Amino acid sequence: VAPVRFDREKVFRVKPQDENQANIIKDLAKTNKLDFWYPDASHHVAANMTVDFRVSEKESQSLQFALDQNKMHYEILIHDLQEVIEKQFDVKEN
Amino acid sequence: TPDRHSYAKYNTWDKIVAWTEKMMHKRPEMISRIKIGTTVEDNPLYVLKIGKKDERRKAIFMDCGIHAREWISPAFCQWFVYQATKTYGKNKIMTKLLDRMNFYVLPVFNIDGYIWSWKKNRLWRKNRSKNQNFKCIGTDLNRNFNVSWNSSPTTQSPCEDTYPGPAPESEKETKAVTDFIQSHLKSIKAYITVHSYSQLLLFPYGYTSKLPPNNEELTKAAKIGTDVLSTRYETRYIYGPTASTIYKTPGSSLDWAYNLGIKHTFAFELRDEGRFGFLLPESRIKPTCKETMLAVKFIAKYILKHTS
Repeated sequence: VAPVRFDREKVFRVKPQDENQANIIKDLAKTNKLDFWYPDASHHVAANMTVDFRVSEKESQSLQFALDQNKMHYEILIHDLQEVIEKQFDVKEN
Repeated sequence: TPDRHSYAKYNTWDKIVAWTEKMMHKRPEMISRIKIGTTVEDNPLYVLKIGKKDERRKAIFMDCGIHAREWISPAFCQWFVYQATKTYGKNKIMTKLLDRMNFYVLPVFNIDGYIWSWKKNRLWRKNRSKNQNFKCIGTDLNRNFNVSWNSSPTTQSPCEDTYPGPAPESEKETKAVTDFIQSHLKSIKAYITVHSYSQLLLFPYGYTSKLPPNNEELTKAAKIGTDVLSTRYETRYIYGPTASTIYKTPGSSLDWAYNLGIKHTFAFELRDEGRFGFLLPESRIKPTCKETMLAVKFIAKYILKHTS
């Protein structure tokens, strides 16, 4: 099994303002492969919670469209996950 | 040399094993290594006992790396062992602590998952056990403890990242830890489990919004712990009972240890708050470890003073 790469995968941060928006995120999790970073799983998502999740490049556009359409506030914490993975090793050998 | 262990870097499992051997040989009077079991893929689960030989003294059990992708967690446990042995006899608090109590440190709980996160999938979370009749691999070890196990039916599928396993303590790793803690219950007065990220200091309960009988005491200890932590770099931590501070989490090690009778159990969610998430750069390992050390030393001092 070759190591998984995360090229141009993104991490979104969304703050559902109410139960309706929280349910939208749960529904998006049913139709998209979202890896929840916070909370641990989609069923924990609730109103006024900070929600972080990873999504593939392919699904990120349709996801952004859905969030925009539902007027949900979001930010993209990480634009290219593979880049950040490689950059975490930023300490040279002693 | 590139393959040398470094406290300023993330270390592979092989380097960590070699490090445990080196520490044992370097400080045999203070460090011993106990094999408490093996993982699903037969890796050895090692606990390092830090302190004097006398097993009757008060002790604190601390585990790191229960979730594979949370790499800053094992880095902290390595740092803790290093600092404990390095500053004993020099730092007043650490000397007092190690003269009177022991620490049992499990540097990596979920070894198979940690290895997998290095070699195959950096964002892997669970262990690597196979699930009968399912393609999906792994159990969330922090949902596998026998406390309100699987009380949230939404995580039945082994493909879920929070899959609690087919039964409580179904996982070899969970069983090894619960057996060890139960067999040392007389001496273990506190349990600390280290995760990331979010900068939180949590205590029971996770499985219910009910407050523990000593909630006031745990709140006070957590408040001072986060205050002490922030003295180093002004890093802000939030503290409180898990269920009301974040969300309900059944089957966690924190609640299991508390219900077993260890009335001081804490979970750290280390840096950061999401800017890097699980991918905290190595350049932030040391400051994260240094500030967390202050909180853990405070908690240990508190336990020494306030437990019988």
